[in-house]
Amino acid sequence: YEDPPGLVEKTDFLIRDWISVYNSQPTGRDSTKAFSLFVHQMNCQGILKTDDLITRFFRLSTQLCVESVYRNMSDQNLTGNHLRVKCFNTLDAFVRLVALLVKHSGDSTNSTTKIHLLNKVLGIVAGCLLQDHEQRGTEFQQFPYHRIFIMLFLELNVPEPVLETINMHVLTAYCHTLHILRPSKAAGFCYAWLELVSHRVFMGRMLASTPQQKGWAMYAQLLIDLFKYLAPFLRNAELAKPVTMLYKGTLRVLLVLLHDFPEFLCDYHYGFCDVIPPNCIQMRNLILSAFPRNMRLPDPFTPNLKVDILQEIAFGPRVLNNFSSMITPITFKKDLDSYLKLRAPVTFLSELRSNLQVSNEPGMRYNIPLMNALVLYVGTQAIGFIRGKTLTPNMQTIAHSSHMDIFQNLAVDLDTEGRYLFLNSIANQLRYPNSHTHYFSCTLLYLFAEANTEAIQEQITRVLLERLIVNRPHPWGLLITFIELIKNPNYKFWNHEFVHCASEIEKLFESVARSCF
Amino acid sequence: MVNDQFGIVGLLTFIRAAETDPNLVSLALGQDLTALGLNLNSPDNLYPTFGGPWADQPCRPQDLDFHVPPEYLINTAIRDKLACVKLNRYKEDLLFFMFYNNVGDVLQIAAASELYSREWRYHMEEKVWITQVPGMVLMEKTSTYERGMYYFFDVQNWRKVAKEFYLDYSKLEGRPIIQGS
Amino acid sequence: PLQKEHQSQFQMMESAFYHMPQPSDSERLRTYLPRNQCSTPVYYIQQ
Repeated sequence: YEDPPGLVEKTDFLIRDWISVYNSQPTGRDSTKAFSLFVHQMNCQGILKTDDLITRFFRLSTQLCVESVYRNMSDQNLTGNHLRVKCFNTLDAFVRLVALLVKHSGDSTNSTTKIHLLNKVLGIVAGCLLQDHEQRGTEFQQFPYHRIFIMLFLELNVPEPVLETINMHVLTAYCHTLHILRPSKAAGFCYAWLELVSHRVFMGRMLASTPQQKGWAMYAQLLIDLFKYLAPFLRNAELAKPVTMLYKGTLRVLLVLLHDFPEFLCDYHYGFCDVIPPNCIQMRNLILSAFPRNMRLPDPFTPNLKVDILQEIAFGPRVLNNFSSMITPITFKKDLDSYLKLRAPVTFLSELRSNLQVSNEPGMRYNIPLMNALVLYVGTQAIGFIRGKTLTPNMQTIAHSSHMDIFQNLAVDLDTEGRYLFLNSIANQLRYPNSHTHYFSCTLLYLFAEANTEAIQEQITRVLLERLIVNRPHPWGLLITFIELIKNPNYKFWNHEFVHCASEIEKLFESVARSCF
Repeated sequence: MVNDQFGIVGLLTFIRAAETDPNLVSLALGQDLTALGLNLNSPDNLYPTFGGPWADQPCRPQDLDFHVPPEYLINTAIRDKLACVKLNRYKEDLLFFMFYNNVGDVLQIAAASELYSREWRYHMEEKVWITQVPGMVLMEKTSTYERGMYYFFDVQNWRKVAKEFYLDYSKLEGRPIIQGS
Repeated sequence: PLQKEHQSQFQMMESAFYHMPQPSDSERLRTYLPRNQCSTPVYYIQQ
């Protein structure tokens, strides 16, 4: 609603004054002296009188700075470096003012006012961005907002005591803002957004220097925002250039995470696999290939590798998200638990498919997150059940159980699309050596051996093969499962028609077999 | 066999498409992730020098912001009061510093050009700077090569080291040219 | 098939694609020795 009369002019005057003061400092960019004079000026102009006026001041100054950038960008005489330097002088001055106000607001021990002001400013800039994005449409420019956010982040992450004490709040405020500005809300800001999320200082703070991995869950949420945005575009085979650019940028970020923070990917892969489209095979493989840095993986091609006796197989991976709560509706979960316990109600099995076909995602026939959660829940229950009988999961102990009833029912009863997604849910558990990898590897091989139609065996082969023919990396659990399938004569793998259906397919199997033997 | 896209035939369709239209299968067959400009075998963490999602090489040393007191930062107001960069006034070790710490930048070529004018030559294969040892007699000299004692600049120990070289003139870089600005 | 909202998202992304962020956008402004990238000879030190 309307600003008080004269506020726009006052703000315009103050901001211009600050920018010229900031850029004319004779002693470099140390503007703390100029800052105290300026705050006095703001006070005289009554800007600091109420929270409402401060909010209006920041909105108006953000708009004025952004407007000046749009004007510069439309100036034909300003191009390349000159254009950017001119814009930076305005934007960096505004950022410096915000940073100093955040640092010096309230007394040095009182973080609340600082964080309150930072959240306010970030919210205002985000609001201006979304409004600008809405109003300008394809004329929208990410540049000024990108500069404001990154320079303010760098200013607030310099190693100064007053900032170190509020750093977790600064990171949280930024994650909230970046979630508000996620690509599905501001697609025109998506490249700057990914650049902010993957900036070396931001990544370092969120994933490395913040104690007890307190930044990990927020960072995972930002990546899920990105995957959710990319999913519809990646589900189509042909990638347009803008999508390829964002997709390739995402691969680079995931490679840095795989190299520097593999445990982060190990912990959060569940949520990522819920939103990454099934045809994004390499990106999913990249995430599933992560393994703890202190673990040494036995070479999957070791002749007669005895996976059952690896000591890591006895331990379950860390599971952070509450996947059992994702099994809805509650009646379905109750029937599931009842069936697992009592193998009743028998109708549970026949209703499985219809429960899995309830999807609120337009264009999706199956509820993939529910499928993933169900598979993981039944599998972990099975491991507990087998262990409860002081046995260890293997090809014998996993059979003839309510858990395997469910898996076999899904393999038999689902249509080809549903079965493909179901088998993908299992294959997503084939990672580094742990009890889940081992159990689900045995399950996949068991379903192959006990299949009552060749179609099931063909689709198990399809799901494994498409993950193997893609460029590296390949998860360890995937390799050991496929090697067992083609090496162990009990599965009569090479007798199947689908193995010899075309020369390319035959050659593929033989090349994989050669690298095994 | 399964006759829709969820069986082996579905995969075969992708594999065959790869021959005709690789862009169609960029997701299904993936790409060489070692060619995205990240040194995946690096023993050190990659994130501190990560150039960003669009960069196909890590940050160079001069690209990494380091926190310095604001007084050290130069703004436009005093920029013009400071002397310009004049490479012909700098000693050799500063020129070498600029050459090795401004990779991919105009400064690297400018420093190379100044070293060239001071009779240093860049060996394009050995990737080292070489200059003649004053007063040292050449052991061999022909129209295509010469052999003798020379100084080369040892980056690891940051000093000139005398060493015998067989110098094939075709391996020495000509005068570096600074294009554009 | 892409939903309507995806089409409009794609349009916004496509226009942003033609104004990609520059490396210097995420770096402090260097007034004295600004980043001045150029293609140096491949035989020069690159790292």
